[in-house]
Amino acid sequence: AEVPPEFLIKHPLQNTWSLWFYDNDRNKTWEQNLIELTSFDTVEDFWRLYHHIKLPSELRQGHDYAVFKHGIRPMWEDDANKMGGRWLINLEKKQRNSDLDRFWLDVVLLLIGENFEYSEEICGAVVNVRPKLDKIGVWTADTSKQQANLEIGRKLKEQLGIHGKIGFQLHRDTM
Amino acid sequence: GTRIVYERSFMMSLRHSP
Repeated sequence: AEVPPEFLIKHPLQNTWSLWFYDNDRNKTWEQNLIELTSFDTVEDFWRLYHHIKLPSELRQGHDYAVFKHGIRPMWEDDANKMGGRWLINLEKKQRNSDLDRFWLDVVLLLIGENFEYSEEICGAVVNVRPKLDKIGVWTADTSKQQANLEIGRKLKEQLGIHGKIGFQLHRDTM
Repeated sequence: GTRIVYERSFMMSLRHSP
């Protein structure tokens, strides 16, 4: 029987995305610890990667994942991030098993599926696994675009079902 | 311009495709 086309053609993403890992090796510099693992540009390739790697909750404390548009490094200094900021979702330790992994997956799917109305303002997302407080940050390109940034924050809260406030930090302030 | 958008549910449906 003929295989239906949708099983033959991989579903292309609007953008190519890179998965980064931050290793937290004390003997290395911060930049040496930040490693671009691979990049992907189809839904199928994303899932193949996702099934292949550890979940955030399985990472050692001090490690990060970042998913950024290919060509943007997950650091303030990158030209695409300099004028930008991040929406920050804090997760207590007890949420590590209940919320961390599903929030992270939902955020990544929002990114790669271009589900933000102002998706061109999106640079990427970072998940920090830390002793007390895990953090998921969604990085945007230009903090002067207030409506775009607010819409991105609203969509995040809606998708993740967060009722309280979430904070937005300008990178230059965090610097 | 146009943009390739995938809903979460659609991407989830491809989670185990070969």
